[in-house]
Amino acid sequence: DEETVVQTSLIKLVLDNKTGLLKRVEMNGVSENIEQSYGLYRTYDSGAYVFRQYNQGDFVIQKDGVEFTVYDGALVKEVHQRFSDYISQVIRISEDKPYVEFEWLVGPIPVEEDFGTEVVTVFSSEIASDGVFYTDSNGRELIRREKDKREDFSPELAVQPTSGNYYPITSRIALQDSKKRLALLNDRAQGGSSMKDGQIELMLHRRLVRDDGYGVGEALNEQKYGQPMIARGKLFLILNAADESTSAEREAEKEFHLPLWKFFSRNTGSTTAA
Amino acid sequence: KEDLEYLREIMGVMQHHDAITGTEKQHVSDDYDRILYDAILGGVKTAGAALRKLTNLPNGEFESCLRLNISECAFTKDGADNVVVTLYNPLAHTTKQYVRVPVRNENYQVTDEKGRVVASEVVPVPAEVLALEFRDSSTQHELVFKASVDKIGSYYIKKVDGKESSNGVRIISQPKQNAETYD
Repeated sequence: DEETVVQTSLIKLVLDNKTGLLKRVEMNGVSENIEQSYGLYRTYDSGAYVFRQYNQGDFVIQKDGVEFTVYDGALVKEVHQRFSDYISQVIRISEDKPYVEFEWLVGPIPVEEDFGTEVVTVFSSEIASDGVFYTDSNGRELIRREKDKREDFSPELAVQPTSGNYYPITSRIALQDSKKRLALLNDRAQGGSSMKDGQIELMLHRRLVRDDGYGVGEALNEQKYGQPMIARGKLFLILNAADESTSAEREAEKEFHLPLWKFFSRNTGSTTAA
Repeated sequence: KEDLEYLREIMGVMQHHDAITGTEKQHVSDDYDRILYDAILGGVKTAGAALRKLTNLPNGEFESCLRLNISECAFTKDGADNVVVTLYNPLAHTTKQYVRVPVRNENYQVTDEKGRVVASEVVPVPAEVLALEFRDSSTQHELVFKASVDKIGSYYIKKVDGKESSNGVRIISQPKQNAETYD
């Protein structure tokens, strides 16, 4: 009664019934404790061009009481989770597909008079990444990043320790130790980092109240029909042994960025084609 | 060619660094939406003309549902009976991918081009998506099936009695105690 198990022939997910969160993933012969949740940064000087946290203690992560429902089909298994009034997601595994899909829905993000809110998703594992993670270079090769380090100089990160470690993630972010590798693929350009060993975070949506003064001249507070923007997107998670090739990530990336195009017609004739 | 040329022009505009990163002003963003939408509609017309020649549906409409991102499709909202889904695979090799079609909560049978029944199931759209303002509420479910497509493939969707179909999904866990029921 403490766990809910959802599995296909390739992947097993274990959810903690008490917290309502994902707690373990098994795939490609590897098992890892992976907890996934959402966090919020409260920001003051953030704008369209910069992410600047107001108070380093502000980061709040939802760790408990997440409502969920599991839909168990023969082809797809879905876990519908509701984190708050403006954050929900579907964790989806499909038969024969070697990745876990997270379809997130974030917004409309509430803001205060002087403070904006920036929503991130956080995947925490026990992988001993030792401060090292990898981000893509404009969707192509992966570049090694090390927390609080730069290749050619010593950075001063005391004022903004989080955003100073943020990198653009246009296709994937990954970390590994000698045994396991965890990769996250995204469907759009986002910011991301690894602030703790074994942990990956991706910024999904932002709603800000101040302009940062670097050019655009408007606060990043996108609206449509007078309503704050709601965003929906997908992430793919792939867990495998560290000594395996990253071909699974490349194959999943193809489906992500070149999905089947759908066209709909009425069938006026026979239901079968010649 | 006129439609394609317009699509090319708009895709050129979309290479601007503000369009790529989202650092444009709101009214510019609104204008990008407007012109990109127009260009996509022209592209759909061209794609339809091509598909009428390449498939065995010479009178097919080949409508593109631009609101599938909120699990909505005007073409299927009044019922997905006798609908053909034509799939174009942009990859250079055969691919097997799951296709999701917004439908009403009914029973469906999916067949491929050779008339073989393809396994499918109907899953609910998340309550939070259903609650989105401006979203039509008639389709609260999605029909899911696995398609195998070389370049172009068609799948036929037909409404059937419950007995003929087995595309229901079992709910194995309800929301936790004291939680608000949202399904």
